[in-house]
Amino acid sequence: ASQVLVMGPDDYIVAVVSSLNRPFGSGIMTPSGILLNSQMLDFSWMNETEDHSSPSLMNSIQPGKRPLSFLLPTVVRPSEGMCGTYLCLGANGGDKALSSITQVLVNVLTYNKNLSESLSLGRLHPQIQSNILEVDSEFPEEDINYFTSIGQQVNKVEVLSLVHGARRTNNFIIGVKDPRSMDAAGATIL
Amino acid sequence: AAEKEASQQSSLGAYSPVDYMSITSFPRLPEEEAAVAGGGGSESCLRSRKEEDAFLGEQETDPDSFLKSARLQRLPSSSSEMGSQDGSPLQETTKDPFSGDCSCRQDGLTVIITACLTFATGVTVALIMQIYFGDPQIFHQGAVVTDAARCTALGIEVLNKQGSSVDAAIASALCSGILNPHTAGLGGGGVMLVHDIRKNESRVIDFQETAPFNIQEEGLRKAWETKPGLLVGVPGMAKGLHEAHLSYGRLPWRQLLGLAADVAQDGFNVTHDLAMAIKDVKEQHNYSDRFKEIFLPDGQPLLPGMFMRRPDLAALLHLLGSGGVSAFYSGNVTQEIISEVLKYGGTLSEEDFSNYTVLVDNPVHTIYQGHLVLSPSPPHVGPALITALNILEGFNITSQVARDNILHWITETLKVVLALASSLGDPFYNASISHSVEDMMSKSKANFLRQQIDSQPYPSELHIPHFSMESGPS
Repeated sequence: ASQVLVMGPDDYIVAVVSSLNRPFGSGIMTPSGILLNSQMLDFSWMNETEDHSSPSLMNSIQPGKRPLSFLLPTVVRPSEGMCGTYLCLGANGGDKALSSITQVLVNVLTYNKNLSESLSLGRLHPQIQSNILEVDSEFPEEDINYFTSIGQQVNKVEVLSLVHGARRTNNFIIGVKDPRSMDAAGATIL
Repeated sequence: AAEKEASQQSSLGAYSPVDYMSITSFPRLPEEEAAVAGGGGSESCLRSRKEEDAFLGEQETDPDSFLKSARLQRLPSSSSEMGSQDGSPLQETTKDPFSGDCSCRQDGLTVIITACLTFATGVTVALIMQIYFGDPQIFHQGAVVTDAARCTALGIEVLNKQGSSVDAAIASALCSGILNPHTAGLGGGGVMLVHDIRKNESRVIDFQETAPFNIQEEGLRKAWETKPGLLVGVPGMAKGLHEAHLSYGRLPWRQLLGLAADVAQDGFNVTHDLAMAIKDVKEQHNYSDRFKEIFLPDGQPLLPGMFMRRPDLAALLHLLGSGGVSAFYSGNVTQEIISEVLKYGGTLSEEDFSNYTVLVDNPVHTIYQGHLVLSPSPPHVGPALITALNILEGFNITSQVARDNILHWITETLKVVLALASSLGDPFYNASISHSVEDMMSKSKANFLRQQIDSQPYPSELHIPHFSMESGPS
């Protein structure tokens, strides 16, 4: 998925997450250069899975229907008044986006860490179908040791999900990219 | 006599530090005036005055003592004495001496004060309205984050041109489709969450792809690997961004698309992410010739930092800028897409394009740690995120708590909400989803799930039945 996060001088917060489903979507490209999506893969199909889980009837294919989506643009603001912390988050990585955004929110709102640190800290993602716990390269070794010591299978991967964010505290605004991304960039108007 | 009077006045004025008239022009009492006009006549009144003035003129030459004695002469020490002084020119009165001519002066002052207050109130109200409803007078900060530095710069450029935040997001999203065509583009879809800080209003603009009307599950299941056209949903990107622009745009649509088209026309450096994605698909043979021509020129994948142009996308964006989204959903572009999809075994039709609609909805929300968290409603998994936060808020997550406990809580919470997320879908096709979402996001449900997590050792079996979330080899 692709993310765009904007906190503008007009006091609007905008988060856009868009996708073609798989990389390059269906791989079909029109003569005018449009790459077409493969979004039908996000529907749940009968007899498709080999594990113990079953396809969801709620997410079955029907004409005109939208498939289940893990695109999660997220906005946070003070629950009362206008003073305080505003956040704008986006993530890629399918269902890993849900795990990643949850952990970033815990880092910022519970531990009161700054956004930059919150995005850079290691993250985990439990695979509910295989019961394997995936962790990224920034995840602390001592925490991995804890999981392995209790019998949890852990799979370490380079990147689970890229989470970008923007934060506004009163009139101070900052845009921060996930340090795991080489290409992303956050910029601020001073 | 008049000359004598004038002489007395001028001699007093010569040595007195105070204005003579200020002493002699004590307000006349109404009774005194009545006496002048009535019984005594003007002559006796004038004589009385002259006697007074003559008395004043005989006083000491020291101005202070002169003033003191003058006032003592004119003002009785008390009202009781006043009536007993028959020879005094002052008489007791029962009327307000200032109620006559002076009342006119008071009315004037009232008018002035009222006018000033009205003006000040009007100005204050206008200023307050300007603060809340007018354009910001101070151009304070803004921030843009995207997956590519060039697109971030474009977003900043739009903000600097006085474009709205949504304008910047539209331009940057289109730019992302040019620089990172493996992740997004006009052939795809997405979702936008817009929040107005001042009004505390939020909107979700859902432009996700929809299933074609002629799609059949069985056909898809059997042939999706050999017929990639079956995987294509109706693209929503162009219509979604246009809908957002209609509601929140400030710069002209044509200008926004022109800015994105310039990126495609002028060229850019291949990102690491795109190069890696091309490398990953290099060996696959089911990609179209057009695809290989652009991303695998001479059979070799593009490398990071290589310069490339996309004049085809620039022309398309200019077309959408001038012709609007109808150029995409009911024109030659539509025919082109349908033709390609049919060529690869798909089922898209003109009807799919003409019936495509963007959905505008309210986000789901919760309060976590004193903050309002907003996320898209189904078919997006926003309710699962809300549930996760509701569960986690009840745990005592602090830096003082053992790290093992926190890891256990977070991991189990994520397992639960991922399972719950798998039960979601498009609520327009199943009304029960809306009810289950309400239950899922309730605090009582979160309390129940938290107790389950806390009462079992880690790693535990899942508490919630889950559905498959993966299709095909992915």
